[in-house]
Amino acid sequence: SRDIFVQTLNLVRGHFQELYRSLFGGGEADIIMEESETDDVLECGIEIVARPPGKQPRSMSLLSGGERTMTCVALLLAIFRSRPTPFCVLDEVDAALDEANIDRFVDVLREFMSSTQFIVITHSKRTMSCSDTLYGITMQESGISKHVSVRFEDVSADGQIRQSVQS
Amino acid sequence: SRDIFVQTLNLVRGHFQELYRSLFGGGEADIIMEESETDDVLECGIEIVARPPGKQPRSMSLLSGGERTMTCVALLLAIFRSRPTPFCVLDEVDAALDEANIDRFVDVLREFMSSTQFIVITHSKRTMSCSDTLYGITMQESGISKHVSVRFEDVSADGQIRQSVQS
Amino acid sequence: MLKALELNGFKSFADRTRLEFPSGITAVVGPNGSGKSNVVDAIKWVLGSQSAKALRGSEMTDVIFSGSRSRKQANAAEVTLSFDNSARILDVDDEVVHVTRRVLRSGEAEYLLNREVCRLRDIREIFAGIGVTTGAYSIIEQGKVDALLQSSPKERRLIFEEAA
Amino acid sequence: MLKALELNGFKSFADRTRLEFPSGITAVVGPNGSGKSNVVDAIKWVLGSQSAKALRGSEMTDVIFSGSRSRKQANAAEVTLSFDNSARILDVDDEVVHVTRRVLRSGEAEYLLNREVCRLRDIREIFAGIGVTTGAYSIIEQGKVDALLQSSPKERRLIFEEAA
Ligand SMILES: Nc1ncnc2c1ncn2[C@@H]1O[C@H](COP(=O)(O)OP(=O)(O)OP(=O)(O)O)[C@@H](O)[C@H]1O
Ligand SMILES: Nc1ncnc2c1ncn2[C@@H]1O[C@H](COP(=O)(O)OP(=O)(O)OP(=O)(O)O)[C@@H](O)[C@H]1O
Ligand SMILES: [Mg+2]
Ligand SMILES: [Mg+2]
Repeated sequence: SRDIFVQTLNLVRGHFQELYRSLFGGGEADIIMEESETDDVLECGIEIVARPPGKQPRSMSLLSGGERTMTCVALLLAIFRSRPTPFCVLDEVDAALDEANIDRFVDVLREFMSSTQFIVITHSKRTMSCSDTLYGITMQESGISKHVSVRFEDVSADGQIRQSVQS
Repeated sequence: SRDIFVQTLNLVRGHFQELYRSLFGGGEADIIMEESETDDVLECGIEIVARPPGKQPRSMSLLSGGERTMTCVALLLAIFRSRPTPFCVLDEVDAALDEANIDRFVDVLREFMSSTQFIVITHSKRTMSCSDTLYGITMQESGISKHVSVRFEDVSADGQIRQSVQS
Repeated sequence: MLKALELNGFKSFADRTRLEFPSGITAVVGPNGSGKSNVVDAIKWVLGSQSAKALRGSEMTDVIFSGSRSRKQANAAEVTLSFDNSARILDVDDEVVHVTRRVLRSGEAEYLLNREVCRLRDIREIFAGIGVTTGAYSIIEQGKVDALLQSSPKERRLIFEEAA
Repeated sequence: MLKALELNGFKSFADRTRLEFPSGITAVVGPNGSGKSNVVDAIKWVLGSQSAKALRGSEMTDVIFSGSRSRKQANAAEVTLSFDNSARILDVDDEVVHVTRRVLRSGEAEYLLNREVCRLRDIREIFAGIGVTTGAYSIIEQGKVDALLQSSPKERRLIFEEAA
């Protein structure tokens, strides 16, 4: 089981390095097994290191909000590639992303679409326009949620959903 | 100093109740001094309670992301009203807000503009369009930040800033 | 893959509400506080979450619709997740697998697998078999996308072990 | 109110950069990782922040520009904040108050108030006098807007005391 762990870790590492480059358009990242006091592979912690393109290697704590999100998405999808999961629910993961990064993020999600179904909660028009289906959740009657199916044109500038298409 | 504390707290409470209603368009909120074991006003903790419009009172943990942001903004501005501060820096506080809430948020910031200067970091076009001045920060030369002054038309769909207006 | 989710009396979904999930990327949209994250909570809950805190509550019965101006509180919350199992990904010999979880105000709970009463652990085990556990990485909650960077090296390792 | 901020060798601002702050609402915009939050860190730092962690670093010298492909690292970081004091809000008898903070690779630090050497605590005290402290509520960091809701009742009380 020690071998399985190291094997999976190396698999995830490879995918992480590749996905990081796709999401960032360059740069490099790695997953590192910390030295453990017992020298036991099953005891050591796991470190993430990453260097965005054009930047010097420096402490992970100095990363920006958007860089943190993209790094974590790369890691998450790397785990999916090593162990496909049939569905994935992402609740407002694009909150910190600028629109250029949202585009790269959705492009990468598309690479996984054949094996994974994505449900993405978002306020971003960009993300909405790149999705296949839009589902609206509204609270017309106070305190009571209902769902409506939505077309992109129905989502108005202020995020309200026009009720003409209630299903 | 015990009296000063209670006095300030009551001042903040009043403003909080009022600002909460402006930001939420209704509902109610309060600041409550917890019972303390020593019965000493200077020892007790402070609880926040809030009920968005049209909803029943329930645990604060059940609030949505946007509701949490708006509640905290109301509290923050209530503190400003009791003790004006000449400037306030807000780093992506609109990340969880839909556009209707961004509008209410910026309208309320405007009420404070005479006494407080606001510097707001944002990715939202909505927030940008409601601001008086736009400042761009870019990293054209890898790893090196520069600033550019920006007009709203210069911010393209993908958040990139056209370099034609470098100052 | 997920076929559909039906909520009844779950949090702000007072009335029976059915959500069909197509393949591809589905964006769930709506105003702040409309109930989108409550849908995520419903998925976590029906898959067997045992933590009220993970569902933003303090007790498991906090997920029962607790009333509105026009509606009194519900007596129970029920969620059914329908899973397309034509590829037999789940260790159940059925084309479609329905998982139902119900809780009453009294705290009494019921679990159904394709309409047959089962235990919570049966549901948890079926989905653990395909790497979907409530602790893991197929559901990223609001505000938690950078959890992997926030956690300590040891915590991160536990997440990796679940994936291995 | 703030008049201007000048950064030189501070984090990603390798070259001397001057930002003028008008009154009203100023939106600071730009791509992910371009340096916007670094501007916020500069303001916190020049106002006297004593925590490297609050500036996302592990040591105080982490704020010195550490090099890029085209540029070698800087030897020092310097930030000057210019404050319009025509209303004498600050307890300093000057129309404009300039606060400068500098740190060298060696860790050596220097603080200036209107070009005169002073101590860090002098800077901290001047701004504490108008309710601006590095712990308080006039600077809301990225991801921290709901800190007041996240904190414990006792922690919240400390924030209120600072405001009182
Ligand atoms: N048991 C319950 N009964 C009725 N309503 C509930 C219950 N539990 C939570 N709610 C309501 O659900 C709302 C939160 O919904 P949710 O978190 O899904 O919003 P959201 O659509 O994700 O919004 P945001 O975009 O701000 O994240 C709260 O206003 C809360 O009052
Ligand atoms: N000492 C330093 N020298 C050079 N660059 C640094 C230094 N410290 C931090 N940086 C760089 O600054 C960048 C982060 O900048 P910042 O957090 O200001 O981005 P941001 O504009 O706020 O982005 P976001 O929109 O994603 O929040 C990181 O990529 C980091 O490498
Ligand atoms: Mg939500
Ligand atoms: Mg930032």
